[in-house]
Amino acid sequence: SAVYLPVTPSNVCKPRRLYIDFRDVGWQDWIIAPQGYLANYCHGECPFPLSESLNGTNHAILQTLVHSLDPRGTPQPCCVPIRLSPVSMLYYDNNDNVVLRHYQDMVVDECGCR
Amino acid sequence: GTGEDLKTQERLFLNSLGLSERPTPSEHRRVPSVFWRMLKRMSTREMEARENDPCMVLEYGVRGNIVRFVQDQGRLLSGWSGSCHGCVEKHLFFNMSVLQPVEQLSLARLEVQFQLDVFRTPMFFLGPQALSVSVYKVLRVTLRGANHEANRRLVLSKSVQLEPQSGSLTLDLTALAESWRKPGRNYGLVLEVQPHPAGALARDSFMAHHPGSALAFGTAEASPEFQASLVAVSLNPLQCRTRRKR
Repeated sequence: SAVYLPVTPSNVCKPRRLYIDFRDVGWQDWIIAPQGYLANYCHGECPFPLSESLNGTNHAILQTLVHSLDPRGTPQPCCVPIRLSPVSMLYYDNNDNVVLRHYQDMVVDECGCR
Repeated sequence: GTGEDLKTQERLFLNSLGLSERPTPSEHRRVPSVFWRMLKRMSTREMEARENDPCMVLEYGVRGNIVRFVQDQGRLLSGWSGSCHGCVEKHLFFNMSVLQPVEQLSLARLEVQFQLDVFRTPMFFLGPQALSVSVYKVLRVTLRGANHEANRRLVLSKSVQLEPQSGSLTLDLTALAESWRKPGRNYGLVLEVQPHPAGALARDSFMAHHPGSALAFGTAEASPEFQASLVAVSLNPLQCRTRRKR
């Protein structure tokens, strides 16, 4: 029989707020702008049964099913970013040139169980 | 151990951003206003329209995800009173090896900003003035130097109006800058600036009527300062894919 462990909504996989301040990583001398940005991260459980809101793949749905039968042998699917958005940064490079660069996949918009 | 791990992680991340190591700028150089405008526009667009092509640089009308303001590393070849008689020659050198091999160069635009030093310029030069500007590609460097005629080829020659004390020149150098990316092929440019003949006539007329002015000013030439830079737009196709609708 399946082992069903209730998960409170706050523990469910979803984007969590994370503001990265470039000063915290010591990059303030070469990054001109922005000084930081809202990067976010994914955290939480992917419990059985996977609901629509958890954006699970077919594989993840089956993995949660197997996990519920064998929690020690098979882990839950991972809570990971499934939609990210870009950020543009202005900085000095290794030759003192000013560079404006567009970076993809810098901000977590949506998480899912994969 | 943890410190080393942090350094390794940082290096991996910086590499993915196209940097060999953490930059340590020697001085905080000026950021052109167009870069601030682009940053603001990109940030707004990122918020509004993630589905569109994010790698179009609207300000220059080309595709790219990297815009560089490449600093000139050249040197003055001849000043106003030097060998080129009433003109200034400067060797311009832009280090194009800062572009990674994977990057596709979309645009390279030379921008030269002229400005008259009002404290060192005779009064009759402070009205609208024209300068003759010539740009030469340096083909090779021999003992005779980059500014020797045999070592260079004319790329452009035109007049630049200083209104009222400043003026600018822009020149598309995309093809040339692409050739500079090959190892050992970048000898740079020579920029030659001289007062327009009409300005020289006005100067001679002024000097005829005010013979003491040259002594008063030290020199009777208009002596515009100029700064050259290269705006390079490039595309890293690995870091700039168009998002497809699911």
